[in-house]
Amino acid sequence: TKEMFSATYQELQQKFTEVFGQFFPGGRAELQLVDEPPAENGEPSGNQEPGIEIVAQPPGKRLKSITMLSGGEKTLTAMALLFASFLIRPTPFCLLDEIDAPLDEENIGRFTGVLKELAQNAQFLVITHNKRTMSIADSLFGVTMEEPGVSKLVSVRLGDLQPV
Amino acid sequence: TKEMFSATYQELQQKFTEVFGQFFPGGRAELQLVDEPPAENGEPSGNQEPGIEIVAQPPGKRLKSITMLSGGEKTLTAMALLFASFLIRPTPFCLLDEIDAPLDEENIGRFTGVLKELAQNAQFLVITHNKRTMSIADSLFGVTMEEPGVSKLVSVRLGDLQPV
Amino acid sequence: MHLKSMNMMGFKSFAEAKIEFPEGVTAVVGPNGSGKSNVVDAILWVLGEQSTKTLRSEKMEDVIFNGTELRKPLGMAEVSLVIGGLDPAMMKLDGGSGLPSELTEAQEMMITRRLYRNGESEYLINKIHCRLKDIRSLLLDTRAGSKGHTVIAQGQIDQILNASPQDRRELIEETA
Amino acid sequence: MHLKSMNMMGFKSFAEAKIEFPEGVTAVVGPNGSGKSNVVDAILWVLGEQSTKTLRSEKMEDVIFNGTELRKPLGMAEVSLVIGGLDPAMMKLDGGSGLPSELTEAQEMMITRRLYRNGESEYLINKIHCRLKDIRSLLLDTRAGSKGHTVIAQGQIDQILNASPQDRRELIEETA
Ligand SMILES: Nc1ncnc2c1ncn2[C@@H]1O[C@H](COP(=O)(O)OP(=O)(O)OP(=O)(O)O)[C@@H](O)[C@H]1O
Ligand SMILES: Nc1ncnc2c1ncn2[C@@H]1O[C@H](COP(=O)(O)OP(=O)(O)OP(=O)(O)O)[C@@H](O)[C@H]1O
Ligand SMILES: [Mg+2]
Ligand SMILES: [Mg+2]
Repeated sequence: TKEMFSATYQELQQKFTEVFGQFFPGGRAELQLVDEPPAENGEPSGNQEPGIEIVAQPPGKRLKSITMLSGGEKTLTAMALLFASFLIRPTPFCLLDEIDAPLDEENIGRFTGVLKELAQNAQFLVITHNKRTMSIADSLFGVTMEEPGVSKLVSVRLGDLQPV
Repeated sequence: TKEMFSATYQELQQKFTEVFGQFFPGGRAELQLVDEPPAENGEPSGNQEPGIEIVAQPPGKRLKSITMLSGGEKTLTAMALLFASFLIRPTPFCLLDEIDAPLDEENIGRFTGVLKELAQNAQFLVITHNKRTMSIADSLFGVTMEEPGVSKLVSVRLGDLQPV
Repeated sequence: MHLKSMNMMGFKSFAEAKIEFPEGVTAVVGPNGSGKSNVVDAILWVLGEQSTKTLRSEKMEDVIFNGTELRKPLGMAEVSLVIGGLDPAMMKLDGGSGLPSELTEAQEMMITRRLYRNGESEYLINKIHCRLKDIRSLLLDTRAGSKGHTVIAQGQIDQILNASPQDRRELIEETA
Repeated sequence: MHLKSMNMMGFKSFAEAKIEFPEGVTAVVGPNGSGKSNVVDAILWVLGEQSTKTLRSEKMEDVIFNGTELRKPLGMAEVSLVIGGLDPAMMKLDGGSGLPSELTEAQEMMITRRLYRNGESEYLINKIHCRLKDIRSLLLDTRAGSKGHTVIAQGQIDQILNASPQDRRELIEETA
């Protein structure tokens, strides 16, 4: 229903701006409702509902659009939106598969900071190759293939992992 | 011309199998020429030339197709094909932008091993966040934004980088 | 509501394995190709996932353990997920499913999905056969089924940024 | 043939910067958003790249330094790339370009590309105006222009695996 969407939208907008500020201190981001441009032939698109545009500005920069963000900046912006939507409609668990891959050390720190906050009320399963992300986890389990082609689960302590 | 393609194809096939063997010791890979399947309506596709199928089998596994490879296995297989084509038609320089992102420590070691071999006759510019990849480089340069939004280039020694 | 444990038999590279799910943040680690993303696929599958593309397969039978150089392929894949901390008042099983009412009093529930090589599939709640619809309606009340931000598959995080404004609206509505 | 140095003025986030290219493997490092991929874009651009999508832009003017909170946008982007170790016998400049013949005796060459906000663009070889065609034909002889496996942009490594068999053939022919 229309009222429901606009209430959710307002909440999401607010949380998105908040989490983005935690990932990009001094930066600014918001969502904008945009009407769909008429098709090439001038026909109105027929879609009554407006779409959602994302504006994200890392600190000190003057970007024209999110297509100019770097690989890591894009991932961090997408995470801010993901975590914002989790904050307004929490689910009991969340599975994240190597979402930290493009991030540098500093941004891994920011990502894991917010992650720890969210994990107070939900289970987070985070697949990662990054030692820093592993180091903040409450528990760790390993997947191995001692027998080629057959996966086994083993419990792992952080100390077990070979040093970089 | 047709003869040229088939000569290149044979060379590529051989090098691909070789480099794949270095990345996946005990594994096996090959290229296959496949005719394009007729379109849904039974019309033969107008395309005279066969396409190229990739078969890749990590050691001990019995995969039905490359879609079942993991994220890291896919990247390593794509790299094997890339390096094979570099070996048969070398170019003076090669730019690789964070291609090591999905790899685990062991595979980073295999990737950098082959990279060092290839870099004997060409310049390789490798953008990376991985300390192990940095450690094998002949030289290092850093890109920073001391002034927000304005990039500068600085020369970096490996020791300068903050420890993990 | 929380995930308690999961038992996988013949699902992708897991011939037979069991996981206990702790609270808080759990890091899943291991070499490339060892089976980490297959754990995510197992959770999606037992919760009713129908898209083969999401499960990185060409057809649904590709999720059944396909064998190795030393082992034969298996004839069936089975995943059972135990969900704990349920609030019985929340569980509105629709009368039509014929599932026994004590299900609605339980604190815990086990959801099972099976697939045979011949394409036949089965769904069970606490070992009692049911329909996918029953599992879906159970999950709806616990918000465990909602896809929106529950699962981010490998390489998919930038999807929402690259989507069109219209598609983003739909993705966000799914969350609402 | 090898890359010797590159000078960037007003290209993306580089208001003004110069790089010397060493031999062997050079690792380029730096925080997210600092400008590493922009270096790759600069090399592609000066070698004649025409696709805005490959340059992560909506229109070609987006490559011109757009300013920051403290600096004004610039009116022009200019990149000059010095290529060394050329074999004069290899360089077959086509007579029609009117470029002086001593160009073909040089060991080194500087290629320059400029773009103004009004959309006008210029190409130069050793500071002498020329056409893109001239740069392309020069590069053809040194194989520096061949796209195939020379540049793998961020996130693109799996392209060749995900492509259709027909597209793979074309990608491989480009290399031949
Ligand atoms: N039906 C099946 N039977 C047997 N093995 C399978 C089946 N489906 C997939 N696999 C195996 O699972 C492996 C991929 O596992 P997965 O994608 O979970 O790896 P991963 O641990 O996520 O690795 P990465 O770190 O590279 O992402 C493949 O190598 C494949 O051999
Ligand atoms: N025309 C322009 N004017 C000014 N700045 C620009 C312009 N085009 C792009 N940028 C800036 O360049 C930055 C992106 O740089 P780049 O993609 O090279 O980062 P990166 O170092 O590769 O980061 P990552 O490690 O995240 O991939 C953007 O944040 C944007 O501000
Ligand atoms: Mg994976
Ligand atoms: Mg980059």
